[in-house]
Amino acid sequence: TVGVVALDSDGNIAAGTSTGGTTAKRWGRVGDSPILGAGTYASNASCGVSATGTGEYFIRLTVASRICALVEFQGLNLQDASDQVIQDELTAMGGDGGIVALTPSGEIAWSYNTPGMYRARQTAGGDPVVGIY
Amino acid sequence: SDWALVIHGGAGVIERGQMTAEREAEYRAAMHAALDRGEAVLEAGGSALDAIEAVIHGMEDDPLFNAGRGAVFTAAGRNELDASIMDGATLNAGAVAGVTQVRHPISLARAVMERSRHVMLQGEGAETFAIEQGIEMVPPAWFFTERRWASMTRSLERLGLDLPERPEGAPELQGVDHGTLERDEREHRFG
Repeated sequence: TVGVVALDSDGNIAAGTSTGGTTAKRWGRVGDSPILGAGTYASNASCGVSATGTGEYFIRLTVASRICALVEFQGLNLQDASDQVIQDELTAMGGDGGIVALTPSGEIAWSYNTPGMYRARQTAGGDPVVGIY
Repeated sequence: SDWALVIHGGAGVIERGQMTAEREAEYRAAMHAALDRGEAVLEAGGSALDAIEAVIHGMEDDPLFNAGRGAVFTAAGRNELDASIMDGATLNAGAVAGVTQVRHPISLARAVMERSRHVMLQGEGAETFAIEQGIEMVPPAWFFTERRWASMTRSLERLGLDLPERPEGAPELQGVDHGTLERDEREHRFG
């Protein structure tokens, strides 16, 4: 799965996710990537999120929109909201995976409970950051 | 201009020491290239939606990632692709599921968002819409990679399920390094 959240110079957030699903899946299984609110969400009122992981858990928790709701309605900062959902709630359910997220103010977060996630970030005038582990 | 970009290329049991230096370098280069594509759009004043599409196009064409070319196979021996996109300015959104012949599913998701009354299209109907909208179509074999095929056959053997026929148009059978395959399966455990 791959995903991106972008903030443009007009202050607009967008998020996108694309995937091939899971190896040897059957019965027309659909994961979280195409499910808005679970694997992908964006709102200029809060943040944008793209997810990767075992989709069934992300669907049950509506992970992407849940993180944005914590930012919008509870005033959490983006990293705290992301960690609450991924490190606490998702992990407690037995789910695994991670997210990348971004707010209209340019705050960036990622959170994952797997040993690694391919991830990268950059801001205007800043240096690129790439991580794997 | 103030812009920002954050990208993921999947999560899994990726542990330092289990990945070869060559493979790690490939992934780091691919992630830097993805940032470069997004930066090019955003630095020029392009929209966040255009940046999303530009970044994901390259990743959908890169066999390193489980999206587009390089996607994993279903038990039926097909590559079934899903994508979604959402515009935070309007809360408009588009998504597609289970498409097999669309080179860039993210662009089809955007077309659903911008050129239909709907949010989510799936399967054959989504592909009919793609053709009507002039979205680039490719034969299913475009997405074929030997390592994903081998990974799928290993999974089916473990499950005791029948193996599907090799897809029409797939290249001649190539050898795969099963040690590398095991690493791949850990690195991309999740869809």
